[in-house]
Amino acid sequence: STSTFDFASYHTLDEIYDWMDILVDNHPSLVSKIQIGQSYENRPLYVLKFSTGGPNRPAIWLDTGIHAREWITPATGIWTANKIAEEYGRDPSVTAILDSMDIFFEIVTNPDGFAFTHSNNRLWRKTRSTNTGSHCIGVDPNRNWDAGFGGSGSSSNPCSETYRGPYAHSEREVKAIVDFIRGHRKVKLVISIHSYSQMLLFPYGYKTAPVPDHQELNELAKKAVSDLAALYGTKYTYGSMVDTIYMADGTSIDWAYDNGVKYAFSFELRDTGRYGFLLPSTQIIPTATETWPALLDIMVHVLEHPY
Amino acid sequence: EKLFVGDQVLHIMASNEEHITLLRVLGEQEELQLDFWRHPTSPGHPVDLQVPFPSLQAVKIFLEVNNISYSIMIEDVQELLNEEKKTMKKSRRVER
Repeated sequence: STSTFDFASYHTLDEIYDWMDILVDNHPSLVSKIQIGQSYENRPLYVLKFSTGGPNRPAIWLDTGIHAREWITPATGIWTANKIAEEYGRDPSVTAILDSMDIFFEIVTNPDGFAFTHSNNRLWRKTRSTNTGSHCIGVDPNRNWDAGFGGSGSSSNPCSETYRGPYAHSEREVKAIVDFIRGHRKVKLVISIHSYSQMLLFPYGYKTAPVPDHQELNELAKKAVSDLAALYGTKYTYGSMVDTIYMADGTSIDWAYDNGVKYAFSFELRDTGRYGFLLPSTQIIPTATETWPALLDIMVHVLEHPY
Repeated sequence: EKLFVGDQVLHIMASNEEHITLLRVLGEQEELQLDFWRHPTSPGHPVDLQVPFPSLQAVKIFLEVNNISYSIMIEDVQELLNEEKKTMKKSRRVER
């Protein structure tokens, strides 16, 4: 039962994958687990599907853990996935969303990297693919997307933490999502969750021009961060990636936007100012709890603004 | 398993564009094995930099010589990792 699962603790990949099965068992008519591919080291890439039925509904894509060392993000993802399952039929917003849309949630987007953080190097960020001609391992899976790929906001050096990879979608972990979203055709919202600088970002990251939907995305981000702050007063900044943080080429949300997903956001979860990527597990529940209203704001907005 | 004994994370405040440039140049020195947890972007935005123990002295001198202010965000990375491991083990032992 999920009641025996400690949401306030960090977990290994095996524990998380076992928990997914328990979640599916506990909510068989709502949650299923699908495999969208395999990682470089042949680990399954699992996605939780929340659906109340109906073929080919519009959908929401959520992902956590694309950067392996950001442990707070899969931990928040687990709490959030459980919350979605538990609130269906109770919370009017969650119920309304799932009565019309499906939610796809990839809790561990970079399982090879995540497993590596548990066994060899807690601070590993990238995938675990080898790079021809270099002794350095791995590609930054958030510089590997076909959106401004290869520009100055990423690195061509395989030893860099922001190495973009040899070509766009070279990483299986990225390609699997690309194929899934393209194949689905009705994904209306993409939210990718990271840590730790308290930001809510939207496209673009690879160019300074504002997206045509800038004003709407900005207003929505403003509301989301305001509701997020209501719980513990956590202050977020928001805006386009390039204006708010830095120029970043080849990111997932830019790819999503350029491929027809109007609502594309990237969260940078809380920073206590003391721990960075090593946020203590006591912070998991507060982080997830404060993030929930913001996620819900965005999902409800997408439900109410079909396109 | 890679250990991070004595590694520190420095919280750096760059107050002008020159500082930003200097921090970028610092990060390119591969022998120092630095890892930006938060990259230098623009003046006023904090930069967090993980510095391996053997590079600490050189980095701190560099910052001080160039009048770039910093504080220590994490005193010893390995101590935090040990604590994290202990907490995970304890959580597994507890019967809920």
